[in-house]
Amino acid sequence: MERLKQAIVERGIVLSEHVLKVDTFLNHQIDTGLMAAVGEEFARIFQQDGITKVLTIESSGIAPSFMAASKLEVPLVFARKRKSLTMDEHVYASRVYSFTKRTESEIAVSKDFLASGDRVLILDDFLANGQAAKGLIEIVEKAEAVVAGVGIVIEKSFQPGREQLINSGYRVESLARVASLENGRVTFVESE
Amino acid sequence: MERLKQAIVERGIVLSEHVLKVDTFLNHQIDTGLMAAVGEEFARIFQQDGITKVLTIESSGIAPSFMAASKLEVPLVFARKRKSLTMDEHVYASRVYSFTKRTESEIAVSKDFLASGDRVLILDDFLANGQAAKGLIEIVEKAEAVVAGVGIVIEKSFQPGREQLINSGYRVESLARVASLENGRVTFVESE
Ligand SMILES: Nc1nc2c(ncn2[C@@H]2O[C@H](COP(=O)(O)OP(=O)(O)O)[C@@H](OP(=O)(O)OP(=O)(O)O)[C@H]2O)c(=O)[nH]1
Ligand SMILES: Nc1nc2c(ncn2[C@@H]2O[C@H](COP(=O)(O)OP(=O)(O)O)[C@@H](OP(=O)(O)OP(=O)(O)O)[C@H]2O)c(=O)[nH]1
Repeated sequence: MERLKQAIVERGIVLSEHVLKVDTFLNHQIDTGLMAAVGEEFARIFQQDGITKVLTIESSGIAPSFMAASKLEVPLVFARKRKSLTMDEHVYASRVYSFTKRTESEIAVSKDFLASGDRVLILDDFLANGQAAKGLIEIVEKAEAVVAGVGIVIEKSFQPGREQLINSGYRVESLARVASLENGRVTFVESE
Repeated sequence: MERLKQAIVERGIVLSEHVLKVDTFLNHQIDTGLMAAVGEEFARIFQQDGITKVLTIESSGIAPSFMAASKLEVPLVFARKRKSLTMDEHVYASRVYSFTKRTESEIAVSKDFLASGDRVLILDDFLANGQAAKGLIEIVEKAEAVVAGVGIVIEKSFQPGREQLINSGYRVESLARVASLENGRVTFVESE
């Protein structure tokens, strides 16, 4: 997605060979015009897939998913990383490992919001090692729902997440695919 | 806002005299159509106020704030409750007390995203004791920016938050004002 790649180049900061900072428009400040375009693009890509629900994870997944769910005319559900005031025990949960923190944590979705037979579009802001995506997939499958696909705003293609998801048979659609963050610059995967 | 009050009555669950559960459309599953209408209403209320930025707090504040910021054509910033991967020390922070947990925690916004002179619309999903709202106000004022107003989706009018904010001189606009949750039912404040 050209407009997104342009934002990454002009407004992103390469913090290291492994980390791209996009707090200016995605992870802390949100450019709602850009996120609306991102959401519309996801909806366009998946419009023929009979999506019944969009599933993401708090917090950075919410804004990019909002317009996607809106355009697909389905509810948006966000997995919780921590128990909220009104969440009960009636949940589907999965364990997610953090390579950075080297700890495991639990994410959960209330059983009320995933029905067997739902066709779920999983969306998230970043795809790196894929742990969050795999955790969401596990939750969808515990609910006996179908993962229609995984949509990602920014994929770090030099990390194993995408390949592992593809090898497990899932459809992955990333709006920007970063091949490298070396030498302080963003290089995108060549589009075919 | 009639459509919101109707959703609260039809889809909300009164968990106790003090807690209203609206996970079905606001706090876990998000009804994007309803949240878009909520955001448009905030934008309509504050359209003459020279708003330069919308400030909310992760996670439930993001969806109701998205369309408000979009219609006002300003960026949306969400305060963090925990340090993110790309957040540095260059932040405005404030302490927020939780009556339920009886603990204090810190919320923060990067200094990059609040400029002195910004006219900030603070938005959040619930107003109860007002601790989160006060924490956001403190952050705006540390940045030497102006709090143009506080917009709330659901106010629990039987709790002291609103009155304390009004007494401190802030403008509070709540789209639904809950007078009582007694006897398992929602009663709204009488509109004048
Ligand atoms: N900006 C940025 N973020 C990255 C990058 N790579 C991974 N992340 C994000 O870092 C966060 C922490 O990941 P960890 O669970 O510690 O995962 P990891 O060490 O196994 O990669 C996740 O944020 P999250 O769950 O989305 O958190 P939140 O923003 O929703 O709070 C993930 O999306 C990157 O290059 N740039
Ligand atoms: N559903 C619901 N929530 C209520 C109600 N009253 C307060 N809350 C929410 O409860 C959460 C916890 O509040 P605490 O910080 O423990 O505050 P308190 O005990 O002083 O009220 C806050 O969620 P938050 O910060 O918005 O969390 P998140 O949803 O963004 O994760 C607040 O908005 C209510 O009647 N119903």
